[in-house]
Amino acid sequence: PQGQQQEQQLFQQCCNELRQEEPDCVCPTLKQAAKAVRLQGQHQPMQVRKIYQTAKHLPNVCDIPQVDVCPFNIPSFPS
Amino acid sequence: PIGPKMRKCRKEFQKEQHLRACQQLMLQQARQGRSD
Repeated sequence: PQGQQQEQQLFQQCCNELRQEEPDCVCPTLKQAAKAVRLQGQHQPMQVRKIYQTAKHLPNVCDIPQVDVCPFNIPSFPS
Repeated sequence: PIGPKMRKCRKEFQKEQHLRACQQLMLQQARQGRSD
């Protein structure tokens, strides 16, 4: 399906972007990126959590050398 | 206060608009309710 193909392309592009980063900058820039996404529109608390969860695990999913799961916190919201 | 290393990373991010595809991916997965 087109949606899956598009997502796969995005994923590959994202991993390429991360590989161009200095290892020290991967997690800080991912955190910045997650914050930028959060501020781009109104999101439900669960969506904000997903944004940060995705950002946190991207280095691991993309198999970025010297970086695994980013140590930054996922925002929590009162239930 | 942020150290020089973090300042450099932040500058790189702002200057190059890095991780644009990653931002789109995060947004897409959040909208779909997925985290992997």
